[in-house]
Amino acid sequence: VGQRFKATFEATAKAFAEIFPLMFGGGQANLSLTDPTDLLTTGIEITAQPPGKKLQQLSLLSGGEQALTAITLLFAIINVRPVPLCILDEVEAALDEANVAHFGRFLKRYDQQTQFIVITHRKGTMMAMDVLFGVAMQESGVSKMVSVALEDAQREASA
Amino acid sequence: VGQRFKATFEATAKAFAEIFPLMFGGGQANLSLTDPTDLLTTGIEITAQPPGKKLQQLSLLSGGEQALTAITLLFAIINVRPVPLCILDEVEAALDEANVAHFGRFLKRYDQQTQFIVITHRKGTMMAMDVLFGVAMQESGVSKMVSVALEDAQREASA
Amino acid sequence: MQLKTLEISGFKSFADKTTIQFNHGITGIVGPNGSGKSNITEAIRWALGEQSAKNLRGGKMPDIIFAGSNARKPLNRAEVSLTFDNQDHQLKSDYDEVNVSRVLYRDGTSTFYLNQKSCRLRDIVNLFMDSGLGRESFSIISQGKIAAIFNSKPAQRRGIIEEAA
Amino acid sequence: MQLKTLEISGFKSFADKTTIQFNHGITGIVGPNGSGKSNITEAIRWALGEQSAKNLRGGKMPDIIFAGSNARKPLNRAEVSLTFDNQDHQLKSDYDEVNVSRVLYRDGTSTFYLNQKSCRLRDIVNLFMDSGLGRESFSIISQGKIAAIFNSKPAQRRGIIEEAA
Ligand SMILES: Nc1ncnc2c1ncn2[C@@H]1O[C@H](COP(=O)(O)OP(=O)(O)OP(=O)(O)O)[C@@H](O)[C@H]1O
Ligand SMILES: Nc1ncnc2c1ncn2[C@@H]1O[C@H](COP(=O)(O)OP(=O)(O)OP(=O)(O)O)[C@@H](O)[C@H]1O
Ligand SMILES: [Mg+2]
Ligand SMILES: [Mg+2]
Repeated sequence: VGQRFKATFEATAKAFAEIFPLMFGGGQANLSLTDPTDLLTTGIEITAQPPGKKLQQLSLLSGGEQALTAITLLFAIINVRPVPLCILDEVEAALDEANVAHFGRFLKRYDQQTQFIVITHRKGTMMAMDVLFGVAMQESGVSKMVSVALEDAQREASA
Repeated sequence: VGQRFKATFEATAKAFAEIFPLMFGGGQANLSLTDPTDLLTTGIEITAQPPGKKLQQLSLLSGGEQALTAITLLFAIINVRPVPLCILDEVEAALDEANVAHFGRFLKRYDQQTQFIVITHRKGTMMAMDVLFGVAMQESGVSKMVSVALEDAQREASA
Repeated sequence: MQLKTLEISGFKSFADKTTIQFNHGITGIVGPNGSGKSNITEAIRWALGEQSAKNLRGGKMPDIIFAGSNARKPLNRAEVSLTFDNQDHQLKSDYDEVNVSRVLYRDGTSTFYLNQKSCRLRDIVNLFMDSGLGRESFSIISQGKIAAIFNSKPAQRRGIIEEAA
Repeated sequence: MQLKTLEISGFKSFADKTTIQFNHGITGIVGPNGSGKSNITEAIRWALGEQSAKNLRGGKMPDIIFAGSNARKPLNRAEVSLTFDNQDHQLKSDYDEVNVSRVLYRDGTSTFYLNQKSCRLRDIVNLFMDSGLGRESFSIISQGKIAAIFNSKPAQRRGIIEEAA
């Protein structure tokens, strides 16, 4: 069990270190074990250094940098152990428009192996969707699905 | 002291109950004291009922509804005790486009008595600004102010 | 393993029976604040066996049953059904199609079904345990939780690797 | 009372001296993720007397001094100055214009100035105490903190009313 954890951890750490510079356009990041001698209880430390910046503690990263780093970890895990279904509820709220576009492109890379359901109010993310479902509350307090024309939403989003 | 707290509380509660339906297009909300007999240590309870919905505990409200309720409380306090300077750092991240527009209109109502500095990446909020400052990191790791043409940003935002 | 259909009836704001058919490709769900998008996420979480009302933003489990509105009375039961294409048998079941249903009544009674056969909650949880949809996994990231990976302690993060392992 | 000028030098990512002149009307600050927008918010908070490094996202106070980058060495001091128009004398000072400066050196030494005269931190805090910019007030809402009002306990929320009272 400890060995399997170690193997999974090392594969995830490798994927995380590879994906981070792709997501951030540079920089570097690492996962490390707080106690490599005790695989059953060790914690996991994250370090992240956006391009051009000094390596500092995670708390100093900006809101968008933290969200993007967490999203990078998500994709690293999916890389190592594909999940059949992945539901993301407004995970890109803190990202600027350029990073939203990065995020959308990354979804497309994994979309063969993972079924993504993405809840969003960001137009940039809508651009990366293949199907859109709309939820509305025409009668107050009662949710109802409504059809949303993807082409219209995407045309509006790219305006 | 207890009396002054009570007076401020009641004025804030009145403003909160008035502003909420304006912000949400209906519905109702209240502030109440957990222990009205002990003004020195009483806590403050919030109830909020968006239009058409049943009154339920705050935790069941959506992310955007919670943000909008908190913003409503902010404006209620500014109403009662104007603050000279108010800095808002991406407070509208969870709002949909329609609510972002509401938020922008509310800023304009209080802008005579309060100097607002609003950090945002939402185009709708940019529409409500009178002046825009841009921050950039042209040299990596070093922040620099850059001029942003407000008309361009607003024209792009209204597209 | 692919989610084909989601049926929600009486769960939170979905007072009326709602059916969503998923297709291939990336599915986006959009709508105004408070329309019910996160409720869809929670319906799926609940049907997969979530036992903590807090993880569904409630105080106690009956909070997830439609509580009524201006125009409607409260309901007495909530039901969510998930139908998966299991031709690749990623789910440990002989069925090519797996249907999971969970029902909760306001008096607290619960019933669970696997391909229309009554079962216990634990059977549903076990079915999904090795599929990558387990509780600690990254497969469902709730609204506002993306920051949690940062604020969590190193010891908490190990759960994510354990789940993937 | 109106903030006229903000000068930042060596505070976090503002390695070079930066001056922002505020005008009438609502000011928006925009820019890419990580460019330094929230650092501006924190510079103002710090200059007004913030003593908790955690409230500035740091571990200890020297974390707010520019730590260097690819191309630049770390700096040894951070300085932030705020200039207020005080013609309405909302700030308890005879001056029509009030300038507040705070300096921190990496060795931990701090200096504070009120209109170019050396003072103590407490003098700055007291000056702003009744202006509505005190610590518990709603005057500075940091990134990610808007939800805090919900997650805070009823007892914690009283601070907001106390500040306004
Ligand atoms: N048991 C219930 N009965 C009826 N309505 C409920 C119940 N539980 C929650 N709701 C309502 O569902 C709404 C929240 O829906 P949800 O969180 O899915 O919105 P959302 O579309 O995700 O919005 P946002 O974009 O703001 O995140 C709330 O207005 C809440 O009052
Ligand atoms: N002491 C320091 N020295 C140098 N850089 C620092 C220091 N402290 C923080 N930073 C850097 O400042 C950047 C964060 O800036 P800030 O939080 O202001 O970004 P932001 O513009 O608000 O971004 P977002 O839109 O993502 O919220 C981080 O990249 C961080 O590494
Ligand atoms: Mg939501
Ligand atoms: Mg920020």
